[in-house]
Amino acid sequence: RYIVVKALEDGVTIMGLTRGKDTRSHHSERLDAGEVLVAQFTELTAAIKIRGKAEILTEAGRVESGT
Amino acid sequence: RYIVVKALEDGVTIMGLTRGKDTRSHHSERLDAGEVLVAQFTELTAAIKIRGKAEILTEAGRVESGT
Amino acid sequence: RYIVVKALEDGVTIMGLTRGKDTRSHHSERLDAGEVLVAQFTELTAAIKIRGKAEILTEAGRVESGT
Amino acid sequence: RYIVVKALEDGVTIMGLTRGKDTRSHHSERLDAGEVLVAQFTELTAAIKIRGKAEILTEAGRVESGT
Amino acid sequence: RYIVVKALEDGVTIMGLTRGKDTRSHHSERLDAGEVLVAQFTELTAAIKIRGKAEILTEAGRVESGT
Amino acid sequence: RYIVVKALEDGVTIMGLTRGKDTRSHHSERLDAGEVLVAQFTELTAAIKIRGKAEILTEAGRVESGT
Amino acid sequence: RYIVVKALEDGVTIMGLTRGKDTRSHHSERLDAGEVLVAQFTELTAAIKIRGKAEILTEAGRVESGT
Amino acid sequence: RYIVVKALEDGVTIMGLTRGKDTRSHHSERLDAGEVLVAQFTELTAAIKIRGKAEILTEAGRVESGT
Amino acid sequence: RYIVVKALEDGVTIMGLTRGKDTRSHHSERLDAGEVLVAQFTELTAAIKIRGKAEILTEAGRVESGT
Amino acid sequence: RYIVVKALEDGVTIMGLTRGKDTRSHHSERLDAGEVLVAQFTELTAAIKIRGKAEILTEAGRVESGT
Amino acid sequence: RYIVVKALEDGVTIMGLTRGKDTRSHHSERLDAGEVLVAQFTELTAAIKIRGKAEILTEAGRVESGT
Ligand SMILES: N[C@@H](Cc1c[nH]c2ccccc12)C(=O)O
Ligand SMILES: N[C@@H](Cc1c[nH]c2ccccc12)C(=O)O
Ligand SMILES: N[C@@H](Cc1c[nH]c2ccccc12)C(=O)O
Ligand SMILES: N[C@@H](Cc1c[nH]c2ccccc12)C(=O)O
Ligand SMILES: N[C@@H](Cc1c[nH]c2ccccc12)C(=O)O
Ligand SMILES: N[C@@H](Cc1c[nH]c2ccccc12)C(=O)O
Ligand SMILES: N[C@@H](Cc1c[nH]c2ccccc12)C(=O)O
Ligand SMILES: N[C@@H](Cc1c[nH]c2ccccc12)C(=O)O
Ligand SMILES: N[C@@H](Cc1c[nH]c2ccccc12)C(=O)O
Ligand SMILES: N[C@@H](Cc1c[nH]c2ccccc12)C(=O)O
Ligand SMILES: N[C@@H](Cc1c[nH]c2ccccc12)C(=O)O
Repeated sequence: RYIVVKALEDGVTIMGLTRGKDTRSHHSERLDAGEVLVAQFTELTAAIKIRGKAEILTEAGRVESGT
Repeated sequence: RYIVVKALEDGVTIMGLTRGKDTRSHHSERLDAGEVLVAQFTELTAAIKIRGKAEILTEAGRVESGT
Repeated sequence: RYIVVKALEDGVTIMGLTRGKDTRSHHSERLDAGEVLVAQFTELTAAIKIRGKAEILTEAGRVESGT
Repeated sequence: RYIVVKALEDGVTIMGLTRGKDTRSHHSERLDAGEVLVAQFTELTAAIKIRGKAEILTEAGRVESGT
Repeated sequence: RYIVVKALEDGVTIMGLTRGKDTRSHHSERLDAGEVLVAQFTELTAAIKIRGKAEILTEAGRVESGT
Repeated sequence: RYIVVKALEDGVTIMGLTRGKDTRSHHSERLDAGEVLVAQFTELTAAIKIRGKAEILTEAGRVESGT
Repeated sequence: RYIVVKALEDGVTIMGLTRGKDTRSHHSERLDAGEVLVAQFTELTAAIKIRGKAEILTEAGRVESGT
Repeated sequence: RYIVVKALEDGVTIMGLTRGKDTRSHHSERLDAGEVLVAQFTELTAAIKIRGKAEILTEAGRVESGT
Repeated sequence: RYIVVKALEDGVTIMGLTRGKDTRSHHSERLDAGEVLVAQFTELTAAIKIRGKAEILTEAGRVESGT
Repeated sequence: RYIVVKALEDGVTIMGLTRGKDTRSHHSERLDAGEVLVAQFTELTAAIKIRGKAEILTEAGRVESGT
Repeated sequence: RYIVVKALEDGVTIMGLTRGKDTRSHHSERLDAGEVLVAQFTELTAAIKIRGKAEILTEAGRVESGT
């Protein structure tokens, strides 16, 4: 299962949070305006946090962050 | 399976509650206005509690917390 | 599989009832007005009882408790 | 798989009937008006009997008991 | 998989018929008017027979018995 | 997987035909007007034959026998 | 997976054709007008041939044979 | 998975083509006008060829051969 | 999973291309106008190429080749 | 899972890109106008690249390349 | 599961990001205007980043990058 994130401004960050006893950010991907990341949930990533203005598509529906 | 939480104000908290005999919060993620967390249910997390004003999308439907 | 409970008043309680030969409450989560709990069925929890005024979303449909 | 029962009066009873050669009630949960029980079928529970006025949601549809 | 039976009169009977070489009734559940039984197919029960006036919901559709 | 048979007259018969090299009737269930049988396909039953006037619901659609 | 055959005249025949290197009829079920057969595909039966006037329901759609 | 073939004229042929390194016809079933064959894909049959005027229903849609 | 090919002219060819390191045609089936082939993907066939005027139905949709 | 490619001009190329640490083209299939290729994802092919004017049908939707 | 990317300008880049503890680009595929890439998630690729003007189809919906 994955989510789709399209940055609507520069410097959008998408953080992968770890699976297991610890919940920390293992990676932060930066997107500039117009860039798209399609990111899965994995053995490593159990939660995904998005900062900045972006359009986010998921199987549960669509939201806009940063608004 | 995951849920989508978009904070509609600062200081929204998303608590992961433990799976098993004990039900305690193992992690509390803070979101400020506009930030989005997409969070799975996992081996560790069997319930998720949201405080503050937020839009929540799930496969069972959409609710707004804090209203 | 999970259910979504949004408290519409203070002091809503969500009790997890045990799986197996015994049916007792192993945990009672309190929600105040506006708080949301998304709770799975688990190895431990085979039934969930809700008291108080709340909106409840499930895959079988939506009900309001306490009314 | 679960069912959702919302009591529409006091003293609604939800009986879990045993799986296997014997069909007896292993537990009877009482609900007062407005309370909701979301109950799974389990290793122990192969049938569920509801007495009293209640709204019942299942994947096969919705019925009202006690009317 | 289960069926939902709501009795529309007193003395509705729901018989579980055995799985395997023999087809006999292993249990007969009586429902009075307004009572609801939600019953699964199981290792023991391969057919279910309903007598009396009742509303029956299944995944294949809805019928009324006793009419 | 199951089918639903509602007898529309007395003396409707539902025959279970055996699975395997032989195709014979291992059981014949009689239904009188208004009675309902919900019958699964099983290790034993690979075909079901219905005689008499009855409403039959299946996942492939609905037919009326005896007309 | 099964098909539903309702005979619209006397002497409709439903032949089960064998699975494997050989394709021969292992059984021919006769239906008279109004009789219904609900027949599965099995370890033995890999094709089903219908002769005579009948309504046939399958998951791929509905046809009428003998017309 | 199966297909449904209804012959619209005499002498329709349905050939089962073999699975594996070789692709040859292992069986040719003849249908006369109005006859119906419901045929599965199997360990032996990986392709099915139809000659003559027939209505063919499959999960991918419906076509008419011989026209 | 299979596709359905109905030839709209004589001499339509359906080539099965091999699975694995090599991609060559292991079989070419010729269809004349009106003939239909329903062909699976298999251990041997990982791609299917169609030449000539034909109607092609797949789960992804319908196309016409040779136009 | 497969995709459907119909060439709308001569010399359309469909390249299979390898699965694993290396991403190179292991095969390039040429299609002339009107020809159709239905191609699976496999142990070998983890990405497919299309050059030239073609109609492409996938489970995610339809696009036209070369425009 | 895969995504579909159609380049709407020259020099669109599609980067595969690695699965596991490290998140780096293991491959960058360049597309020129009109070219289409259909790319799976794999043992190696857990996220896909797109730069440049492109139409992107996924099971979660459609977005346009570079706008
Ligand atoms: N480390 C946590 C990450 C997580 C997933 N879902 C959550 C919901 C709330 C808080 C943390 C989480 C886990 O594996 O479960
Ligand atoms: N520790 C509990 C957490 C939980 C899940 N669903 C619940 C419903 C009610 C109360 C607690 C819970 C469990 O594993 O089951
Ligand atoms: N301990 C019971 C809990 C339960 C689930 N569903 C029920 C329905 C009715 C009564 C009790 C239950 C069980 O494991 O089955
Ligand atoms: N003990 C029975 C309970 C049951 C399930 N479905 C039923 C239908 C009718 C009567 C009894 C039942 C069983 O395991 O099967
Ligand atoms: N003992 C039978 C019960 C049964 C199921 N479906 C039926 C249909 C017709 C007659 C009997 C049955 C069996 O296991 O198969
Ligand atoms: N004994 C047969 C019963 C059967 C199932 N489907 C059929 C269709 C036609 C004739 C017989 C059958 C079998 O196991 O397969
Ligand atoms: N014996 C054949 C029966 C069959 C199934 N589908 C067919 C299609 C055409 C001809 C024969 C068949 C087999 O096992 O495959
Ligand atoms: N023997 C071939 C039969 C086949 C299936 N699909 C095809 C498509 C084209 C040509 C042949 C085939 C195989 O097992 O794969
Ligand atoms: N031999 C190739 C066949 C193939 C399938 N899909 C493709 C797409 C493009 C080119 C070749 C292919 C394979 O097994 O994967
Ligand atoms: N070799 C790569 C091929 C690939 C699949 N999806 C991709 C997306 C981007 C770049 C390369 C790819 C892999 O196995 O994963
Ligand atoms: N290496 C990461 C790649 C990844 C997937 N989803 C992500 C979301 C955010 C950041 C990184 C990722 C992983 O395996 O999980």
